[in-house]
Order: sequence, then structure tokens, then C-alpha cells
Amino acid sequence: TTRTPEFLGLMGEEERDYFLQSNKKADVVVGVLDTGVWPELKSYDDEGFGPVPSTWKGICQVSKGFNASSCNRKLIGARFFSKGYEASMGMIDDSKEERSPRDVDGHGSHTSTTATGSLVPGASLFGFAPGTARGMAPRARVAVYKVCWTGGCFSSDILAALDKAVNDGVNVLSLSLGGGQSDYYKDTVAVGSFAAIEKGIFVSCSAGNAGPAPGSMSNVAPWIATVGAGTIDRDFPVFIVLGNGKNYSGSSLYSGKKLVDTPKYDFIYAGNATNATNGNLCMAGTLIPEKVAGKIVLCDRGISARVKKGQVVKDAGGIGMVLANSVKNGEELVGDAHLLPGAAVGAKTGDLIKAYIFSVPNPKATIIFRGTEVGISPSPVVAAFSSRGPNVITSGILKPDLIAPGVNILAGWSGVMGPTGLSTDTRRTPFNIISGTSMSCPHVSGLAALLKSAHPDWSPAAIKSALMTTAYNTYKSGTGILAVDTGKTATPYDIGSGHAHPIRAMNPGLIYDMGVEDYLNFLCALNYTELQITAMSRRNFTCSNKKTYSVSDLNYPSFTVEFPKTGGNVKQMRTVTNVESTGGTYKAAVTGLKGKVNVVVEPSELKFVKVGEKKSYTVSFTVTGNEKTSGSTSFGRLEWSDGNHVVGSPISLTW
Amino acid sequence: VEEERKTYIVHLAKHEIPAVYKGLHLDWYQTSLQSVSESAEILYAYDTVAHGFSTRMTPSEAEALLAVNGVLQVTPETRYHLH
Repeated sequence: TTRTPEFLGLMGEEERDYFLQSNKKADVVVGVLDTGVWPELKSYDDEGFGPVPSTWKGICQVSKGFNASSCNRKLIGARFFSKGYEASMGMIDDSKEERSPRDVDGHGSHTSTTATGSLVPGASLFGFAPGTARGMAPRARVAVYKVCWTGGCFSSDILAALDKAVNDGVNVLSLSLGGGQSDYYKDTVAVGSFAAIEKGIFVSCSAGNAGPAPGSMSNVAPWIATVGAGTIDRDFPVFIVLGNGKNYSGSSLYSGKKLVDTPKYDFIYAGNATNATNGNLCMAGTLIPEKVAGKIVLCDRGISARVKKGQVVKDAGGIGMVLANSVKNGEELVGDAHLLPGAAVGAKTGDLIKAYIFSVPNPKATIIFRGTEVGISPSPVVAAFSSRGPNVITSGILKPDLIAPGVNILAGWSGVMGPTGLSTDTRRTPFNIISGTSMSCPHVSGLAALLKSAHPDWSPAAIKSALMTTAYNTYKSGTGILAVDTGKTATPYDIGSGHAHPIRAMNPGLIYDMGVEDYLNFLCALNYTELQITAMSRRNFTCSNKKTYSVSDLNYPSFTVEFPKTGGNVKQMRTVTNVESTGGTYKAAVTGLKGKVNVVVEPSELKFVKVGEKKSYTVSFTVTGNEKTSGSTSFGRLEWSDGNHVVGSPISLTW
Repeated sequence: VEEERKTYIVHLAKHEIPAVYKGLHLDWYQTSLQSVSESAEILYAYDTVAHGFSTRMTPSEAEALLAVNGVLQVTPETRYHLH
């Protein structure tokens, strides 16, 4: 990616000290389950890499168009899994898909290069987002496991890929996919990653793109890092200039022949150029060419792909498109490499533009494309599409865990797919700019690889804790990170612990560790049956009938408190481990909670003298008033600080 | 009416493998499957992150498989999507 390394603070001296001196660091392999790999990308250049680790058991699966030489010392593994897909959907059509690890979609090349791509100077998408592209962990190795095909990603294939990846010897797993919301024992990703965690493998998954609806996340098992998406400080601005002289901002990655700067083009609303009830959405075949030809068309967002709407306008003879967000998308601007002069505008802007169109007899407009702009403030802002809490599978565990860059991300792309993904798009480019929690997930996978390289002895839970407790939830000014759909301060349901800060995560001070025993006790707390737990854990495990299990006993780096109807007191215990070679005295502070709740941390001071030392504390939450009604929520934060480190945990209280 | 076949993931308790199949878990999987279906075949055998296999069979066969010794869980195939 370009820009996100700088945005995450990875391009400074700290990174050179910590991360890029590869010879001093452990070899780390990131396994990516996705649509495969386009191995010819420069992002998989293996210059400077030593021999493949002798412990590596992966292979480069030779198949049509994919040779042993497709892999190298950077791309050390490539397999494909299609038996489940073909059993359900029929044999793969060789003319449309490659029965090999080769990526004909682009998504898999994008995610794997975001996590681990080697440095590629002079990268851009048609001049947009220029710079040196690199993954978050450019010195890490990568192994790809193709599990997603044009018809989807099937659980039997995913489980087979996880089975192989763990056996091959990956250290980090990155899955930018999801399958709805189900109990963990029925969720293949949760089942497979449980075993991965047990073997010391960090698992990062995308939270989903079903935001901003509440309770819309997938991949919420507590042993998984669930990653939401935010913007970075980069935009691709356009001006929509109207015939009345007014000028509105939008965003676009259009790179073809430009329109003239004066608003001389006829401008119409798609809803007035159609006989279809949903014609305003510019669905295929709904626009009347006689009404559209030679004009700029304003389409409403929804149902069909954004770039597809541009194609529909173009096919009907339109010369440009303005795409207005729905209220759900708010003012979020996602850049698209449209096939005609097209631009996205926010919902409010769209309403203003529509008001102009409806108010004059001959509305006119033009679109002025302004390229790439950096330094956009505020950033990050939580993406509207990023799935939100609360966690509907286990309400006692706060999710998402954190957010990372996921809007307008440039990374590697397939050599046989245009940047819009449309069959009519004949353009080919080694990089593409796309958005989604699919894009934020591999950022965290790469950051986890950096941490694993620097701290090979850290458990997956320790790495996740380091990333979460050092994440930030305010801008430098001290005000809270915003959510783009509301324009208001984001809550832990939007951002979890906050936005990743890898440099701080290198030295988190304290970590909240967890192991398989903790997760087994957690499954007991969920009242899973012995058969369900045995299926998940692959061992003969019985919950003790002499023990009381509680979800809140899990040593999670965040707090979720569910008060009973009667109010009262809820006490939770946590254990922190000192990971600094020097000792320190940490003091607790709780901030942000509103409402009549008394919070007491005992002890309020923790003193450490050596690395690896563990200390426990309890947090008591006591309702002191009764003004809260059932279902209401309050958020706050607990921070432990020794003056050098801040170990932060979000708190959510629900009545 | 012939039942439509679907894909299922079958989890087994490896610690309950009969002595005769020690070290031959694939044979055990196959025998377990054949006890409920004459024609179903194993798509994948899992041995690292799960103990079991995936197969195409009818819902009736899936239900019957749940009663076979050592079978813990039979889960229908789920379609995941990219984010």
C-alpha cells in the first residue's frame, strides 16, 4: 500500500530500529485465505530474502498456468481448494476461472500484498495514490490459500485450507471473509482458528461490511482479532460545479478524458430518465437513452455496484455520472475507477444537488477531477460500511477489537481483471484502490507479523492485547475519533479499543494473556455441550460441574458489563503481565462513563520489578442510581499508566 | 422422492477411534461414512484444525451419521463471502 505505512507511523526511525532489520528478527510467514495470488506482481519480489525456513512444509501447487517457479523466497506457498465449491456449484469453467492458486479476481492479491508486499517504488493507480507501495510487514513471507471463487467461499474448502496452512507452518492467518453470524461450533472460521491459536498462530479477520447497522459483525470469536475499517488522511477530490455557480465536493478515481471545467453539460436526475420504479438507482436497462444521451446523470446509491451504475449511464449514452450516497452511507466518499467521468458525493450533498436539478428548467454541471490529496483531517474516521457492535453472538465480549485503514487502499491486483471488476473494463494495472474491512484486516495481519517477528515468544493473545491496549481512540487534539455516518464521536461498538498504533504496540508495557484453557472455560460459560466443545477443541474435555463459569472471566483486554434488571454490582477480574525488561509502577484511571455508576479498581496501583511478572486486579461496577432503562448503554475507558506506557481498555456498560 | 445431496462437515472424536483403526483414521472416517451411505465419498479429510471430513450426502444420511459412534457433529456447508 502507499500512504498507510506513513499513516501508521511505520516509516520513521522507530520502524527502522524495530522492524526492518530483518536479519535480527525471526522469520514470519503470513497465510492468506482469499482468491489466490497473481505471482508476477513486483510486490512478491524476493530480493534480499534468505532461504525458505527449513521448518516450512508448504508447497507451490503446480497446476495449469501456475508453476513451481511461480513461488519464490517471498511467496513461499500457494495452494487452491475447490472440492467443496465444485461439489455444490459444478465443475469450474476454465474459461472464467483458473483451477489453480492464480488470482483472477484481484481481492486476494490486494489483501496479501497489503499484509506483506515487498517495496515497489513508483506505484499508483493511473497516477492516483502515488508512492512506494509496500505491505505492513515487507520482510515477512507469504503463503496463499485460494478458497474463494466466483460463486463464493465454501466452508469445507476453508476448513481444508486452514488445516493445510496450520500444518504448513504459518505464523499469522489473515481472513478477509465472513459467513454471517452463528455459534462458534458451527462457524468454520471460528473452529479452524481455535486450533490455529492453540499452535501459536495469530488470526486476524475482517469484521464485515454490514455497517453502520448495530450488531452487524461476523468473526467475533474471542480468539480472533476482529478488525473494523477507518479512513486514512488521503482523498481523491472532485468538484461538482453546477450551473448556478455553486460548487460541491466529491471523490473519484476516474482517469480518462476529462470534462471541460465550465458547467456546460445538461444534468439530469436518473429518476426522471426512466420508466422503472428503481430507475433512480441506475440499474441495468432502466435508463431511457433518449433522455440520457450527452448528459451528466445523477444516480442514487444502492443495490447494484457503484461502478456498474457508471457503466449503465455510459451504455445509455450519458457522458458523466454523479453518484449520491444514501442516508445509510452518510458523507462517506469511496473512490471508484469509473469507466466514464463519475464521482461520488455524500447524502447531504446529493440532496443539495437534487434540489438544484429540480429547481431550474435546464440544469447544467461539470465535474472537475483534482487527483490525490493527502493530509486530510480529521483522520481516521470510522467507515460507514464497517460492521458494528454489539456482539450478537457473545454479548459479554466487546467487538470489534480495533480498526485499521480500510478505505481507498492501494495494493496489488490481478493481471486479468480491470480495476472496476467489470467484464467491460479492459484496463489492466498492477495496483488497485478498493475499500472494505477486507482491506483493514490484512493491515492488522501484517502488523501482527511485525510484532511476532520482534517478539517470537508472544502468544497470539499477547499480540492482540498489545495491538488493542495501545490503540488510540482520540485525535491528537484530544477529541474522539469520529464515525462518518453520524459525524459524531465513535463508540467502542464502532472502533473497539481504537485505531492500531504499531509503534506503541511494540512496547505495550503490560499485556492481557490468554491460552487454550481460558478459551475452553469460555466455551463452558456459553453452556456449549460436551460434544460441541470436543468438536471445536479436538480433545476430550468436560466442563466441571463444581465450577461456575462466566464469560467475563476471560482475561480479555476490554470490559463488557451487563447489569441485571435489579442494577447492583458487577465485579470483573483481569491479570496483566509485564513485558518490559524494566519494572514500573502503573496507576489506574477510569474515564468517560456517564450515568450513576461507581467504578472501583483494586488495587489501583500495580508495581512490577521483572519481565513476565503477573498481577491481578478487579474492577467493581456499581449502579448508584436507577435512571437507566433496559437496553441503554454507556461507554468509558480504563487506563493503566506508568508514565511511559498507557495500557488502555474500552468499557461498555449495558442495562 | 429422492433427497437432494448437500455438503456436510463431520466432526469425530479422535480419542474414541476404535482400536482396530489406530493410526488409520482415514479408514475410520470412511467406514463411519459407509455405515450410513453406500455412495457418499469423502471430499476432504481434516486432521490438524479439526478431526473429521466433509462429504456430500442426503439430510437423512447426515442425521443417521450423528448416531454413529464417535461422531460429534454434522454441520451443513456454509457459504462465506469476501468483505
